[in-house]
Amino acid sequence: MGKIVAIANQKGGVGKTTTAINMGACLAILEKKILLVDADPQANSTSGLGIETTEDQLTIYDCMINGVSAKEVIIPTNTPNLYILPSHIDLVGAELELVSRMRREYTLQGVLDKVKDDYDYILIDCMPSLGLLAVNALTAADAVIIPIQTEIYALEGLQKLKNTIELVREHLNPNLEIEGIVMTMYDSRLRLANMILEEVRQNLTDPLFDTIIHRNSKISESPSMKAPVIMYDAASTGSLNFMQLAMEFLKRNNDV
Amino acid sequence: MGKIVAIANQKGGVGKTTTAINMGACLAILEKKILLVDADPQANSTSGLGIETTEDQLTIYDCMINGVSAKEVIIPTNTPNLYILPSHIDLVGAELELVSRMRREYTLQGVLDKVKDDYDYILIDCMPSLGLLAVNALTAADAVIIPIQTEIYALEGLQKLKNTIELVREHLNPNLEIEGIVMTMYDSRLRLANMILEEVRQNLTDPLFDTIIHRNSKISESPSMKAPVIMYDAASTGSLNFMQLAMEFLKRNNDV
Ligand SMILES: Nc1ncnc2c1ncn2[C@@H]1O[C@H](COP(=O)(O)OP(=O)(O)OP(=O)(O)O)[C@@H](O)[C@H]1O
Ligand SMILES: Nc1ncnc2c1ncn2[C@@H]1O[C@H](COP(=O)(O)OP(=O)(O)OP(=O)(O)O)[C@@H](O)[C@H]1O
Ligand SMILES: [Mg+2]
Ligand SMILES: [Mg+2]
Repeated sequence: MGKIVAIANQKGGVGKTTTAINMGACLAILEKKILLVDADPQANSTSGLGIETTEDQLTIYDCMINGVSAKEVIIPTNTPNLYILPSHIDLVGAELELVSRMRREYTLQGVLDKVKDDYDYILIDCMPSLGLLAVNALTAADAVIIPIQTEIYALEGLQKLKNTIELVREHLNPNLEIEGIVMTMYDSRLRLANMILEEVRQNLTDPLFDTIIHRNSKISESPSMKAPVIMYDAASTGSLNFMQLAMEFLKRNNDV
Repeated sequence: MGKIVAIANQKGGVGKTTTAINMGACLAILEKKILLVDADPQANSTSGLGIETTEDQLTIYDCMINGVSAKEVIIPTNTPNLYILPSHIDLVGAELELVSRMRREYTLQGVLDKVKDDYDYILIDCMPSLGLLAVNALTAADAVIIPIQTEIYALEGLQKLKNTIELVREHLNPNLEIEGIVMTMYDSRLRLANMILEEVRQNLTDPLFDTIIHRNSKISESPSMKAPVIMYDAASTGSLNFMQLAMEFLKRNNDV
């Protein structure tokens, strides 16, 4: 019974896509069957795994707006056990097209219900917003992972995201819980980074993953190689960090 | 006659807010009267300049949805000559509320028309999206500055943004032009950063600012001091880079 986890934060550039691709790939290496849902019109999860969206390639847009079954759209990636429901820039239009539909917030949940049992875990890479597409992802999810980079704006945005999660829990998806906060792009030499990390550890009540993702050049290079960092440079700090994160995630889900 | 410049890129975390606040502050130090419009529900430009949005503080939401005049909402900042039209998380709702309005794309243009002549330059800090709010900013603007960090996803996103700019130029705002691309968070020690910089210099036909904004810890610390970097640490590389950028911008506009 696949657990659906949304990887969300309306703050831009905090490492949502990087966490989705690399935690997903490490879980796949650990023999879990993983579906990565790219719910961002930028389609960075799609391009970061080397998927070219040609004219006739169906995408998540077709599932959400034209009712195409996800089974017809999902494709394998170069990483064994890792599959993707690809995205496309057309998804920008989906928010406006969904507005007047009935049960518009449940559209993505309806799409994923049909494939949920085919995977161990489904990870949704969210766009940097709290609009209708992001609400769709939170409504479809069982839990949320919140990447936060060790920067001021990323920390400030957390409360707004938690307010939205609470609203979704009250009105749309009572089972939604916070799986955990993941600190990303951490550079131990920076005073600000250590200040933020301390603030998060001391003051936040939300579950916090022990694993910290350090800033690592192999991580930022890997999308140009169209591969997760574990496939690009398995010996790098980045690969080690994400493998630790995947193991910790499985432990928290009693699935090791 | 105030020139309106949108600072836009749908890729998250590329330095839109940092460019808006710091280029704005440096232009203000150079005795230009500057209005910073925070068109992002995250309200990072607002909080980064130390503006607390209390319950009774009016924001851009009130201008766009309730027809309140911008003159009543604009407030000064701690930096002389720098004023702000503050934002609030409620702006998330504005996209859905605008959908069924007539001439919905021209809403922000209507708001700014009334104050345009009070400022030398108006900078719009855009949210990381190509949706209705971002289209409003591009429709209201005379020109666009596109911050790009030296990363793969930021480069990939450029073509999608240019497509949207072209659509806005054809259907909504024929005068819209690209003021220039600004490279941000550049770290000369990283192979990837140099590769991206080379790619931009060789292959892009768009105007590119000579000034490069280097990664600099004072820049990322300054929002916690509620001040632009020029007011926080005037001797830092960050302050120098943004002062150079402001000077270059004025030269391009024959306004030195
Ligand atoms: N640990 C890391 N070390 C180095 N670079 C990183 C790391 N994590 C992410 N990056 C880089 O930082 C940038 C932002 O990360 P990413 O695109 O994953 O964030 P995002 O939250 O998905 O952004 P968006 O809000 O646009 O969807 C990317 O260029 C990525 O390659
Ligand atoms: N030159 C720089 N050196 C160091 N840190 C920087 C620099 N420019 C931006 N930052 C930091 O990087 C993060 C992202 O920048 P910023 O928030 O300005 O991007 P943005 O494009 O406005 O993001 P969003 O898409 O969420 O609106 C911020 O925490 C900021 O402090
Ligand atoms: Mg992303
Ligand atoms: Mg911003």
